[in-house]
Amino acid sequence: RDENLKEAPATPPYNLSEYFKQFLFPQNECELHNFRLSFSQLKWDRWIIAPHRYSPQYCKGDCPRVVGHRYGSPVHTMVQNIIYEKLDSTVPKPSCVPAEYSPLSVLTIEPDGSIVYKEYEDMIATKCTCR
Amino acid sequence: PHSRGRVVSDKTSGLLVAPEDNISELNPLLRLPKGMRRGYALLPPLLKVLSDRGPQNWESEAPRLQPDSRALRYMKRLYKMSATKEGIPKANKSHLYNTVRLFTPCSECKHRHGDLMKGDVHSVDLLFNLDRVTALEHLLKSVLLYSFDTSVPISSSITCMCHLSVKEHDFSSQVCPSISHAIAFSLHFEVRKRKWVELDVTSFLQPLIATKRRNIHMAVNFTCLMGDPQQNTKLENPINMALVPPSLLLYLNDTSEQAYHRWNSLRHRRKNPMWPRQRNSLLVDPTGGKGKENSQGKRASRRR
Repeated sequence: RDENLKEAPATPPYNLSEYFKQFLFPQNECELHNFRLSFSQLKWDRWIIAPHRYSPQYCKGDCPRVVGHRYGSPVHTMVQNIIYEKLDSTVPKPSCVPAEYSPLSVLTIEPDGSIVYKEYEDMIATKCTCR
Repeated sequence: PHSRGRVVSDKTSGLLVAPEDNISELNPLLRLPKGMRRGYALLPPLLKVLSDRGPQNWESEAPRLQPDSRALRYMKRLYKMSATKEGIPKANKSHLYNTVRLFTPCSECKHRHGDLMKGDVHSVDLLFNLDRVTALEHLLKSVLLYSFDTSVPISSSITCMCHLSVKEHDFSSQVCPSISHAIAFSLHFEVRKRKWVELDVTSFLQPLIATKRRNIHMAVNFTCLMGDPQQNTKLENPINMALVPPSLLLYLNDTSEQAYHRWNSLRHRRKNPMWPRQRNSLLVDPTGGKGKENSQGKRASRRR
């Protein structure tokens, strides 16, 4: 780390905290990303009355080599990393996937003209993990 | 996938299941292990739409019957009461149902009896088609939903006598259906701004819906008078009001995997101490009506 510091004399002192932050919070790591759509974009608003907007979110990013408790990943995730690095690189590295969801209420018009309110499980990603 | 192989709908769950013989043609990602395939949902209902309605054939879809605007307004209000702005079911709602279906009587019946609605004695023939209710949707409560027109003065006290009878179609005699069982009750209510009256007919319809009857044929006689017998006011001058034929509201608990099971998530919370504890009693009204749960809910939130 000391060499690194030496190598970067051009960084003006006042954004040193930014400079250090990249070591504390690794970039592009697995995290939840916002994604919002409206059913009118899909031309589904003819039969989906509510909600108008739907935010399913998604998970994206790299999984660190040593996945600790930060992701709540099972031990198997680390084992898979070891298999990938040491034994067989055709075995994929752990992926960044949703770990928890929340439900969504949907109001729709049925083909026979009746109206249905239904609560669907696991429709909005709320947390990501590596596994 | 809809371009490869024919997919049939599973009558019992109403969901799509690929026939055994051309399972091999399905995308390997979609294939379930052999043991699970029989009668099991390949796709959740909402995703079923994805497989049925790809963008290219959206235009070719048969036009949908448009629902009654009053019914639509009522269901939008129910949606607002049950879900947040983001569309997430409200956590503090203790209602048991995760599905509510509103059926309007079939249009031919309505048309045939439209003119019967004027005057003070209303007799209407109702036929509801419940095909959309799946085998995994279990009835919790059924309500006949009446809406009054604006001619009735607001906050007037009205007492109505309602005579409800279910008609069985006896196919041996084509002339007229026979009446299987009937119920009569009186109903007193104050007409408020919202102009909706809910008639709880759960116990009356339960045996029919439990036997998975797809068509419910009812005759409803409705007589309304101004006044309130309990307040000893004289029942007088019958109300001449136009009554729209009632809709049928079914509160259901869908036990399929795709449906949200509130109790599961609550149990999950209970296991995970990080989440605040909530006291819910199974004895609450399936529609989350007022009652002791609310005061408990309040106490719990205050404690929190």
